[in-house]
Amino acid sequence: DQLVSDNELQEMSTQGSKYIDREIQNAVKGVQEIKTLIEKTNEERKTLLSVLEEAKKNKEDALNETRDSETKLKAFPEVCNETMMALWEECKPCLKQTCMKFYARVCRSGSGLVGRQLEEFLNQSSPFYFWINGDRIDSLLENDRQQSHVLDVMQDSFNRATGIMDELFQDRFFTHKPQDTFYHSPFSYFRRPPLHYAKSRLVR
Amino acid sequence: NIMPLSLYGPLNFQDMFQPFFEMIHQAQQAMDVHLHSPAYQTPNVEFITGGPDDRAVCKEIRHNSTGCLRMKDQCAKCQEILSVDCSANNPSQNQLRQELNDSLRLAEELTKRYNELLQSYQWKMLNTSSLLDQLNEQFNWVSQLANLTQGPDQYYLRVSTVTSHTSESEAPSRVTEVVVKLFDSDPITITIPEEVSRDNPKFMETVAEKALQEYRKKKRV
Repeated sequence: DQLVSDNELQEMSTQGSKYIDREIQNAVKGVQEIKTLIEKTNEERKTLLSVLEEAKKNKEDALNETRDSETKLKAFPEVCNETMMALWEECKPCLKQTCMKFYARVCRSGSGLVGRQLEEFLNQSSPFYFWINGDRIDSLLENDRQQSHVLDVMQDSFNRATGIMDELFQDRFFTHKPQDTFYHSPFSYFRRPPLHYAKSRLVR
Repeated sequence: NIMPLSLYGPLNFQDMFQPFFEMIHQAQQAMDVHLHSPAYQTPNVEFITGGPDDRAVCKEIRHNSTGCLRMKDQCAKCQEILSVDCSANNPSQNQLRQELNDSLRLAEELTKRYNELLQSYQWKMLNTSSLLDQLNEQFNWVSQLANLTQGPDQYYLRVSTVTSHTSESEAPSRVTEVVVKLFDSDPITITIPEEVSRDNPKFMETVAEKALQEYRKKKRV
């Protein structure tokens, strides 16, 4: 049974609209709070980035020093060759056996191929490489390469995201100052005029 | 006047909210696209100081066998190579080797420290990404509602019909069925039990709350 008149429907619509309005206002308030949090996180990120850059510089200085010492040491005529070579000949089979055991137990696949590759590798290697800790230096350099790559990837995706967030937060809705023509962008150092969204940005 | 947000100037609801949904989505995508890729994982530096990262060692062995050299500690003769003292033959070479070992230890320590910072930085990124998720959750429905709006309407919620009938459940009771539209959405039917009468000031609040919940549920699906 239809219960209400048109006037009552209208009154009900008004009451319901007021509720929706309040919910929209609450959502907007929540968004403003999240925006503040994003800005705070970004400030912390900037501070951390400075520390990270300093640490990177220190690490690279130490790496360069290591590389320099390695180069100088390699330039020396090899000494103690006989002693080293004798030890190396005894070291190789043990190293091969230990490595193959480890590989079969932990890494599982393709032990045969690795065995041949390893033998060739050990025959080409020099005990001098061990003596100067060449393996540790190689690990450090590989790590340095990976760390640079990870930072590049992070920075790249963050820059893209902040570009969009800058646009978003520059909107007059977020700045709360309808008459402003310029406002501060939380993520970049520049002050830009407001953006007018192109048609293509609209969902519909 | 039930239209809010007049303080934002002449923009209407549609102009104001419509672009946000897509922009938040774009920002999320930009953050997430690499977030879970292997390239985003900080390298495990434990193994450079002889730690037990088996996966990294396996990878190195497969790649060029250098991973095997990490096992030198388990072979006495290999260890002895490191202890060979050549100072009698060439003292300056020995001193240089000492310098190399010192700078190597320092570089390893600083690499570890850098990696810890890199991980903190990565956490900061993940925090930002989760804040964007929250922003989306908080705002998505408003933006989607705005997207449904064809033109200016005085009402955010419009009641089309209110009917009363007996429910078809196991214990039949009288219920009020209210059909509403949020902006230009499809009609949403809300069922209110008889106990909440239309005279109750909470009646329309309950209807609107349920309508909004229903709308958000549908949008999430």
